[in-house]
Amino acid sequence: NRRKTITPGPGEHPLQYNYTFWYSRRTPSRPANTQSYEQNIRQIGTVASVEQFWKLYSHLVRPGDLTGHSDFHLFKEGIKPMWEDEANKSGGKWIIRLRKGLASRFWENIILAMLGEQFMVGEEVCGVVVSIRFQEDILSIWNKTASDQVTTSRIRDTLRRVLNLPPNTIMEYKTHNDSLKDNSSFRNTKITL
Amino acid sequence: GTRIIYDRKFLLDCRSSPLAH
Repeated sequence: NRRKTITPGPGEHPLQYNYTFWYSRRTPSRPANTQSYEQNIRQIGTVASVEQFWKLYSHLVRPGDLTGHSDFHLFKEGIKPMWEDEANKSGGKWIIRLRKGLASRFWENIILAMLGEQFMVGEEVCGVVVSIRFQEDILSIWNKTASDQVTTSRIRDTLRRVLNLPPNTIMEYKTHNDSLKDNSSFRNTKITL
Repeated sequence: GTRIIYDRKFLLDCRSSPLAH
C-alpha cells in the first residue's frame, strides 16, 4: 500500500473512522457489469477529521447539481463501495427514494449522522451513497450483516430521526446478494413501511 | 472502547473553523 496514512491535523477533531469519498458515473454505452463498474469508479480523497471532511466536501459538486447517471459514495477507508468487497458481501442496504430537489440536503444529513457515529451499531455501517437518476434520486446506507435484524432496524429508526422522514416514508432493504443476483441496485426491492 | 460521537450542530459549527478551509 503506497498511499500515505491520513491522520487528523493539529487542533482538528478526529473522526471515529477515516472515510473515503468516491464518485462514479455510468457511461450509457457500457453494460453495468462488475468490471465496467470498477472502471467507472474513482477515489476522490480520504478524511480523518471533521475539518478535513468539510474542506473536501465544500469542494465537491452538490449531488443535486449533478446530471445523468452518477453516484457519490462515502465509505470507511479500506471498504470499496462494491457488493463484492469483503466487508459488504454478507451485507445489504436501506434505500430511500427521493423526489428531485431533495438529494443535496439529505446527502449532507446522512453523512453527518454517519461521521458523528449516530447509528450506534458498532462496526456495522460501511458507507452511504447518493445516486442521481433521471426520475428520482436515491439515498442508501450500507451495513455489513444483512441478517442482523437488530442492526438493520436500528439503522432504519436512526435514519427516520436524523433525516426527519415523514412516518409514511417507504424504506426498502435489499441484500447485496440479491443485487448481485439481479445485477441491479434498486430493482425488486422488498417494500417495508 | 470509547466512541467519538458528534451531533449535527457540532459538526456544522466546525465548518466555519479556519482549519476547515
